[in-house]
Amino acid sequence: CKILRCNSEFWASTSSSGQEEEFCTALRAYNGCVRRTARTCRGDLAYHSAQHGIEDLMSQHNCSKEGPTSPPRARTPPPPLPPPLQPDTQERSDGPEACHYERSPPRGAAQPNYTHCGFFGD
Amino acid sequence: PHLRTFGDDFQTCKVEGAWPLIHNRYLSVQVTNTPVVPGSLATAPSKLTIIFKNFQECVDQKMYHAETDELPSAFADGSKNGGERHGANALRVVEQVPGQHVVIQARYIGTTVVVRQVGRYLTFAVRMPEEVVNSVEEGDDQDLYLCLHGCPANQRIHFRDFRARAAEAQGPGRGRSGAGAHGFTYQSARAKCKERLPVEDLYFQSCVFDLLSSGDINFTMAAYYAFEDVKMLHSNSKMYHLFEKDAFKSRAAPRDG
Repeated sequence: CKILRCNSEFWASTSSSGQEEEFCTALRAYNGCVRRTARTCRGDLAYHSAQHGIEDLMSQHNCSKEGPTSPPRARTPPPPLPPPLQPDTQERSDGPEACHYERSPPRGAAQPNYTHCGFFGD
Repeated sequence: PHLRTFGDDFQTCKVEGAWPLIHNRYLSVQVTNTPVVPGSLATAPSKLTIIFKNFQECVDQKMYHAETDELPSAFADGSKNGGERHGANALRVVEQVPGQHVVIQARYIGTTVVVRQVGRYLTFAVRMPEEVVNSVEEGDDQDLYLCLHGCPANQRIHFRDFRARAAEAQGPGRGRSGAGAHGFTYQSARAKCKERLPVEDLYFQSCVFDLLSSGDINFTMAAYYAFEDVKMLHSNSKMYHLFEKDAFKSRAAPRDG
């Protein structure tokens, strides 16, 4: 369970900023980070506290759940829309880290285990 | 149809009509199987619906729907990616061969889906992280999802029984050629399948089964491409080929005693 990492990233991202809009962005990113730890953190007190804490903070600061969630330490503008899809365009940016499973922070360096399912024939 | 589950069980099933293959927090896949030959138990996939659910700042909910003779290169809404969000390109439809071969990359969940049309029927293959496979909605009974738990026992067809019947049908006094209702003998079906599938694994066996039960030579290619997809998607090269003893060891053994 890597909930403490989510917590520290959130506090790091909000410590230098006083703007409400940026706080909401960081809060949404925090929410995303916490949600990604859901499976491994089930039953963890810090995880459940964070869940409730986020709801409270969102309500207090009037933040909407939908909206930008730029990662706290790399706030880049959205990339332009890509040209039509081609098989050779695999390396284009996929947006935030959370949108690339293998790069998602909570999983660290460990490679996920992949499984396969196939359905064919008569 | 033939099913290779996430647990590497290989099964042959009847499952006529609509059945769920996968259902979790991130996506749902449903397949519809229709009879190959009227009056026969043999069915094959003719429709496939995949729903990629709305995910954080990455993708809007998207549906991909394919039917026989309609294998689109886009989602149902005409788009080819995950919508307008920041990470929309983490979900993409990539057409490999128009009308025959589509790959859907869902990078935000580390998942790759391959859909093909071979002959008159569809094939489906997916590579998915275990974590995503097991991300089950709370309170959702997962018993019926074929990729996870295989076909229900009463829907399974066993090669061994089928082979025994095929061999019996070709025994002495059963006709000059020994050919089944669809023109293939057991030996001629084996010879045909051997051309594409030299290893006598369960893909080869399924090919023989399909030729004998349907007479449709396209099923040779369905088995061939299913194996090609395994080579592309399976993470363990030692598990590409499955043999009868491997396929039935985990589930059939206790039931069969």
